[in-house]
Amino acid sequence: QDVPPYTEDCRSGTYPPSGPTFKGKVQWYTVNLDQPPYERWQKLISDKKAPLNELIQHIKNLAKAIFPNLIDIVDNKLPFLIGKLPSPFGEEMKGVADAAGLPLGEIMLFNIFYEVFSV
Amino acid sequence: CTSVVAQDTSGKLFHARNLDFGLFLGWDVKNNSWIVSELLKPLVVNVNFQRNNKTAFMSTSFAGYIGMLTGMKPGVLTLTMNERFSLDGGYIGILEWILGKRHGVWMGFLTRSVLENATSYDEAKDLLSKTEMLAPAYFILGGNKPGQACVITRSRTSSINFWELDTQKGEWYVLETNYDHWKPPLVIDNRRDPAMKCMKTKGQKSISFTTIYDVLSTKPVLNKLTTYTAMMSISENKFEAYLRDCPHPCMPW
Repeated sequence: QDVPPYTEDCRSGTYPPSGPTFKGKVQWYTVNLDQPPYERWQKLISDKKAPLNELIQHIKNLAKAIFPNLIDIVDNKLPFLIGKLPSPFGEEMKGVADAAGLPLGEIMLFNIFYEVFSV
Repeated sequence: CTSVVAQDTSGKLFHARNLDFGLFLGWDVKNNSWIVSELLKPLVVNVNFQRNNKTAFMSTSFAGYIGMLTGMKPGVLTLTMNERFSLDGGYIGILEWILGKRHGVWMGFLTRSVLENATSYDEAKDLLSKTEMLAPAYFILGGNKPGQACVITRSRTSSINFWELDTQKGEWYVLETNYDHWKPPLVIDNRRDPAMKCMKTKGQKSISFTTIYDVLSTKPVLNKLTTYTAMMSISENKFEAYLRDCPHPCMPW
């Protein structure tokens, strides 16, 4: 179709992936569950620190435009609830936040993104 | 999102998904793309979760998100989750959780617990059907034996519908987008019919990673929100994920 929804005949020959709809392979990481929860994500997050910061910054800008006080609440109030999360998730989030150099509340917000946007 | 579990004529199961996310979270006019979808792509990672130096489960995830949206427990099960929109949505669950009513489980934590701890398809099905959650969802689950595949439609508190593979009746695959499967999809967001048409065209005999990737590469199943395509097979012990792009002309959702 030349107009939305641009439905096309069922594609063939797309695998192995290549061409304009293929943007790259996904990199593998290992997370060792025998390590303390705080330490598990350090390597992965240190590699992905820059794009994670960029995404969180965009979400903050978006949130500020709609609810100016939301990020203050996220940064200052949400971290008090970290202890209410079942083990090992709270400790893992602390590890992620520290490795990324981001406030804990903002990592908690990222982890409830699905719940917030299921409306 | 679009998730599918298909069984070939020899009884092998193939589970695959397109992860679509970022609708209405900013549009990049210059590049004709959703800003959040593009920002998520560099964060997509495959994670091999190990215990005692052995793989406990694998997942395709976003760096920084510790829950699971796509995963495989080798030899046991495959699992994907699709977003289910509802007015009784997760924001109510989150507010209740913040205010101290903490009966519900965060969706990503439930899927991760299932991948980490469930020892069978039936146990996973039971956990995904009965655990109280903060948000509604669709769980697409595959097992390690022929016939073990289902879509569980969840409200925050209970299972609303359970749709299982039935090859005796000619239902050799289950396919879920973001609408209850017994109702028509939104007219302006019908990815289900093109995907099902493609599955039918490919046919049960030829189903494989190759043909499923073709299905998930066909517009509008592939769209501007698609960040990655993941494919899993218990019987072949294969897990693959690829970053996606949908150059214009392409549906925004």
